[in-house]
Amino acid sequence: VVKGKPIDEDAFEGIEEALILADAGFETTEILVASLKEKWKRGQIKTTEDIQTSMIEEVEKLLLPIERHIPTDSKKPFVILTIGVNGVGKTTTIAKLANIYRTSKKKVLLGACDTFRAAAVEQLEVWAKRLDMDVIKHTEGSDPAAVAYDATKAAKARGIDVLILDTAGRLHTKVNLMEEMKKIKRVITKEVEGAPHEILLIIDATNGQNTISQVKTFHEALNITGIVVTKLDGTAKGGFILPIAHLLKIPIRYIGVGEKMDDLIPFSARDFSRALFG
Amino acid sequence: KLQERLESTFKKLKGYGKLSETNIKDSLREVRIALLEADVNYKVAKDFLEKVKEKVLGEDVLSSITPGQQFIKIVYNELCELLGKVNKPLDVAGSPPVPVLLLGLQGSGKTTTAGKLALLLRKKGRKPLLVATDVYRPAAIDQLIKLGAQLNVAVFSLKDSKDPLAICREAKAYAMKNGFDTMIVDTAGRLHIDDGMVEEVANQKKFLNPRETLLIIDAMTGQDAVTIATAFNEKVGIDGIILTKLDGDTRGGAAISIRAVTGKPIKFIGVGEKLDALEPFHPERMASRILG
Ligand SMILES: Nc1nc2c(ncn2[C@@H]2O[C@H](COP(=O)(O)OP(=O)(O)OP(=O)(O)O)[C@@H](O)[C@H]2O)c(=O)[nH]1
Ligand SMILES: Nc1nc2c(ncn2[C@@H]2O[C@H](COP(=O)(O)OP(=O)(O)OP(=O)(O)O)[C@@H](O)[C@H]2O)c(=O)[nH]1
Ligand SMILES: [Mg+2]
Ligand SMILES: [Mg+2]
Repeated sequence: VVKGKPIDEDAFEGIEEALILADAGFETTEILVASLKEKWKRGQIKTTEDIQTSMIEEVEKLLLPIERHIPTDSKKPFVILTIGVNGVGKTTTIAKLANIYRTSKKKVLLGACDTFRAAAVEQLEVWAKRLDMDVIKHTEGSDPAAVAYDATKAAKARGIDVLILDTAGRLHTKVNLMEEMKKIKRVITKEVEGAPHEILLIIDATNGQNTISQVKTFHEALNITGIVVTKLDGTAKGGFILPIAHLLKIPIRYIGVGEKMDDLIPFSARDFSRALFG
Repeated sequence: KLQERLESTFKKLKGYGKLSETNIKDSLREVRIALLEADVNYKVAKDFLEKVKEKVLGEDVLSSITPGQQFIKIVYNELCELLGKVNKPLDVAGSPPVPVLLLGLQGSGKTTTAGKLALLLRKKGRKPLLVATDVYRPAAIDQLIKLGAQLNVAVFSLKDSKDPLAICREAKAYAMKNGFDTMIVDTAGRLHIDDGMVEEVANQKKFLNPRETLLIIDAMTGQDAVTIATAFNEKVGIDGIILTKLDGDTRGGAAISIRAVTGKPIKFIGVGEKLDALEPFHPERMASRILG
């Protein structure tokens, strides 16, 4: 978008291209570009520079309501159930989140409920060792709900502040795996009333429109309370959070920006909207 | 569905005789929306639709009883053409041990796919060696070792090495000494914009001189597929692609984008977490899936 020039059709195509390339999706892009054209017709924006400014403002306004942090001071143990499709960064995000809680002097316990994937428990154990935290685990192939039960019980017994549970990656289209997740949730609720207090969905910034399908399906099945968008240190922009904000209004808690323990930062509507068009 | 939407746009064109640039606009727009919703890259979709426009204007679509269906058939055929008409199998020709190198972004499914390829080769009567060169991810080597154990396939690893190139060297020597005819080299996930890591895998490739360097990419990948595939192809060089996690409901438009910008064949698709969940790529099935 060339700065300061009077607006023409090409300018709108430029913003349309930017939004689509950012994975905002066709529908949301249409809505945003249409509102921009309205502003232009009403003389509220005059130059191509106005387009960029107006778009950033509009997106920030859209995202501000979902810029909400996890309320971990509300309950003890505060139970976080981490879910998401395969390979998005659940296990790594748990380590990063545990690190944040450890830094604010909270007692954290981890639960290795991925009893399916090869070396999933070992992976979480390596992180736990680095964090100097315990992991509740069972043998490979055991019932993940049983691990969740033991971990929740242990969290109560040990006076833990935050319990974070890792689960196996699962495609939202696999009915039996979604049923397994519902069972894990029920087992936790039976053990601690109101738990899990945070059902945290991890999504990958490199994914496209399928992310919307993931969020909708997981939300319908489990009632998600928070989202983390990972791998924003790549070139993908994660624009799908625009339709998520617009349609589902689920809070974005953090964004993942790397593979190290410190690479998790609180979601900022302002920073995100700027990065989208930057 | 796309077919229904196209039938309705063509209903409006009844009696117009031949298709022209102007009256084809709506139909092309409908296809464009379908492609973008399927994650086909913005620019790739644009170029693709230009090709479709030429083909459609050259044919007498309106004289058909079902012009919408005719139109879709042209789009479908163009997609199949772009995706590669002939399935290209895994190339493991050459003097043993034949190296196959896997690379890709974090979490794309490389380690699991390495196991799947090992099973495929073992079933074909070959003696593959899995090589673990991901020295970064916690328990990555354990993961590959466990997969090898499940398959009864040998895994080469150096637990205390932090040097993927050194692991490759020792693995090759080990393979030659012990009669392995194929080496499937798993690598760490890396960003295409991480120069150090890109250089690392390029050096591994230089040493190994693989018969196949395969880009493992998640079928859910969005618009970024173009940037990713171009970067890896230009900076490292790839011979083929494996598209993973197609057992979900992603439309998989990334396949189109990647084919368009690299011209490299999609050799396999991953359709599950189990080690037998690897299938040869079929362009017609992918084309139908993308069109929804
Ligand atoms: N660049 C980058 N890589 C990440 C980020 N988060 C996770 N990863 C990497 O992504 C890969 C997958 O991470 P995992 O934590 O194993 O993902 P997962 O969702 O637990 O995977 P499954 O349990 O197999 O479903 C690893 O290589 C991580 O280091 C991120 O924010 N940025
Ligand atoms: N449903 C499904 N899951 C898959 C497929 N391929 C791999 N996975 C899963 O995706 C997740 C990531 O797979 P990995 O093999 O660990 O991915 P990776 O590329 O080696 O990850 P990094 O080494 O961290 O870069 C695991 O949960 C796998 O089981 C597939 O075709 N379908
Ligand atoms: Mg995991
Ligand atoms: Mg791996």
